[in-house]
Amino acid sequence: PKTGSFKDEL
Amino acid sequence: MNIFRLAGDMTHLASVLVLLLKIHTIKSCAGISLKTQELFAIVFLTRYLDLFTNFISIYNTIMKLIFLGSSFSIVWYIRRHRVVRRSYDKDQDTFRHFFLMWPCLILAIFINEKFTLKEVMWTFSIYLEAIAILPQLVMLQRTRNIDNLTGQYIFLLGAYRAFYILNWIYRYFTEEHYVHWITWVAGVIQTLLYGDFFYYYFQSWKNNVKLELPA
Repeated sequence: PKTGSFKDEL
Repeated sequence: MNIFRLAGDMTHLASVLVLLLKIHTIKSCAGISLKTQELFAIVFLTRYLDLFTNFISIYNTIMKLIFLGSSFSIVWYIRRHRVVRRSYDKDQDTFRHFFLMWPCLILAIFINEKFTLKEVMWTFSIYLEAIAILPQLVMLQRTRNIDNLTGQYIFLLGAYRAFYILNWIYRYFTEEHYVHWITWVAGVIQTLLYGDFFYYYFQSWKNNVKLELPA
């Protein structure tokens, strides 16, 4: 899985 | 950003505003768990370490600042405000909340996507958020009689979680298929914790009676 791709959520 | 994510963020924002409204205008934090509020403050602090280094959008930055500012001011109100702190039911709020942090930290050290300080802290915040509501739920269970604003606050928090799950389902089908086990598992556990509360909330709403949890 790509790291940090959910970092655009709060 | 999809509609579910936006709805999730807005219900999250609304929950914070409802709580601040209760505290600020009624000058009361009756029924609110300080332990849960402290955990939320720690959640935001450890999750938004990249606030000034990783820019995503104006929207993201502003929302992060709102969540950080509101969570710390709520804690301040309950602990320090000379009127508000008198309404705090300390005897009902006895959960050993800092003990919840250790398993989350250990889990974050071992199960993360990348072993860096920022990434481990971010993962820690995800785990901690999943269980941060527990002291509040225990307190609800004890006081049983729940005023409207407290009930709405918890309902909106639960709605925020439910919308985030819909958001992940939507993202799974519309974006490239990256698997996000950490956020998904923690998020589903967190949402399930609200299940019981939701049940009684809807019952009281349907029957038009005051929300009261069974002993």
